[in-house]
Amino acid sequence: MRRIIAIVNQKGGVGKSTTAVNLGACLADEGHRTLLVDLDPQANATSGLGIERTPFSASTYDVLMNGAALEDIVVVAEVPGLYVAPSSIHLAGIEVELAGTQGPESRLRSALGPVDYPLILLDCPPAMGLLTINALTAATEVLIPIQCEYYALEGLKQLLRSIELVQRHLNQGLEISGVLLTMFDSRTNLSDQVAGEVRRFFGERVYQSVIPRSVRLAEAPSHGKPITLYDPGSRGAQAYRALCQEVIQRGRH
Amino acid sequence: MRRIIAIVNQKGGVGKSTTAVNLGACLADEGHRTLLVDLDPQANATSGLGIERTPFSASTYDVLMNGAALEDIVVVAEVPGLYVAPSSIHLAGIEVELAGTQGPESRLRSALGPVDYPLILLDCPPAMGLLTINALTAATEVLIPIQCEYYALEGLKQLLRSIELVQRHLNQGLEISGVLLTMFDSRTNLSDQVAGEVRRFFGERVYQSVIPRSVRLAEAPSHGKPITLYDPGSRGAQAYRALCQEVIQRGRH
Ligand SMILES: Nc1ncnc2c1ncn2[C@@H]1O[C@H](COP(=O)(O)OP(=O)(O)OP(=O)(O)O)[C@@H](O)[C@H]1O
Ligand SMILES: Nc1ncnc2c1ncn2[C@@H]1O[C@H](COP(=O)(O)OP(=O)(O)OP(=O)(O)O)[C@@H](O)[C@H]1O
Ligand SMILES: [Mg+2]
Ligand SMILES: [Mg+2]
Repeated sequence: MRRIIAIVNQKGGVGKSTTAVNLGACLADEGHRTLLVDLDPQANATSGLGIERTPFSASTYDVLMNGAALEDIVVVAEVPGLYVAPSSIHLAGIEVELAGTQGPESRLRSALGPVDYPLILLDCPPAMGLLTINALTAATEVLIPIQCEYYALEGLKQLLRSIELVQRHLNQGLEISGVLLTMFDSRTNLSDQVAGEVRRFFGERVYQSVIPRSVRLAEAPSHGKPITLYDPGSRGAQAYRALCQEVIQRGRH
Repeated sequence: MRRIIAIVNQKGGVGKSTTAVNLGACLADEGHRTLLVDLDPQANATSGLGIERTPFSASTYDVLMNGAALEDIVVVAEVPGLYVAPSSIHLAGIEVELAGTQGPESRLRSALGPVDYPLILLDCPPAMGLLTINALTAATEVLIPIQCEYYALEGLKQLLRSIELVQRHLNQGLEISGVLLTMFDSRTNLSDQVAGEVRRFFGERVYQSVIPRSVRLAEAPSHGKPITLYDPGSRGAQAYRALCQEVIQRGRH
């Protein structure tokens, strides 16, 4: 049974793309053939893996808008076993372009139908719009990255409500498989306070692995490499490898 | 001539709301009566100023959707001279609700017509959707916060293209009055590199004042206070006061 993990949080800058890229790389390193689908018009996950684009390159836009086969747009990443369905800026207009069409929220689910990867990660933009709804409709599970800062707490209730709506009307099988604490800064009380709130709110669903705030993680995308290639011995690499183990474990049940 | 400053960047988590709240507070401290309009469904600027909401409180949603008068939803902030038009989660659905109506992008401009504040700040969500387009259509100028990190550079060309489109078709008078470097971490090369790129790209338009990465800035919203009330002597407060002076200066020409 393949797993499709949507990485979702409408709050901006919480580490969605960083998690998609680095968790994807770690899963591939562990021998799990993994597809990363970039649904964010900013295409950060695409460039974070060093994939060059031109405005004319095929992307997830062609799949959602023109019915292109997902397999036809997939490219290989530098990490063996990791594949990417790149995004493009054209995705920014999709909400308006698909308004009024039949079942716009299920286009990704149909496109993923014939595709064969045991693990699929979906990177989403910072909004609860049609692209994120497509991801939640196609996914088997949701991973929620939460930055250890106050503003990030505020949107959580709303995020859970949106997920519930999708579970009720579009995808009954969807479950929240995990909540990931990111950018944890052990020198500040703020991180501890927020982490405490998140654990009270989500309990067991919070991953034990916590991603530390580390400049090496912010530097890696400028080299087009995941942290496991850019600085394999760093705290960031260790944290994402630990997360990867937990993600694999949670898939066993 | 009143100034309407849209704080825009579709990249998430770059410091839009933090800038709206703290620049607003500093402008009010300097004696400029200022209105902060929160257009982000996450309502971070609203809560960052300690304004309590219930799901039934009047908000910018009622203004854009139901034609409520903007003045009727304005509340006072704790800072004398600073007023807030609060947001609400209902804004998240506005793109779909207004699709197909006549001139949806000009609703904010009409609503701001009768309103009388010398300075108006517009906080935007992390997307180039209808809410941000409304802000760019209503604004006299744009302030672009840019986080000193690699991913934040990637969306700049697209952001400029969107602003050009608005200038051509919706708001000829709109200009980019300034670019603000945020979360600058002097201990890392990454910040220097990104700041250098931004200055090469934007030249004079980059504000001299640079906002340092400072945990006090991230703590202040959990107390519902701008930095000038939470920790007036901090580096963050000094940086936003310096920015405020530059913003006032740039308005003189
Ligand atoms: N653990 C970390 N430590 C330090 N920096 C980080 C960490 N995780 C992510 N970053 C940096 O923080 C910024 C935001 O992260 P990222 O872009 O992955 O978030 P996002 O949720 O995908 O943002 P968006 O909402 O715009 O899609 C980026 O510049 C990234 O390099
Ligand atoms: N200079 C700074 N130093 C440290 N933390 C900061 C700084 N500026 C903002 N922050 C924190 O970084 C996070 C992102 O900032 P903020 O929410 O203002 O960005 P935004 O662009 O408004 O995000 P969104 O795209 O979700 O609207 C918040 O938790 C905020 O408290
Ligand atoms: Mg992202
Ligand atoms: Mg914001």
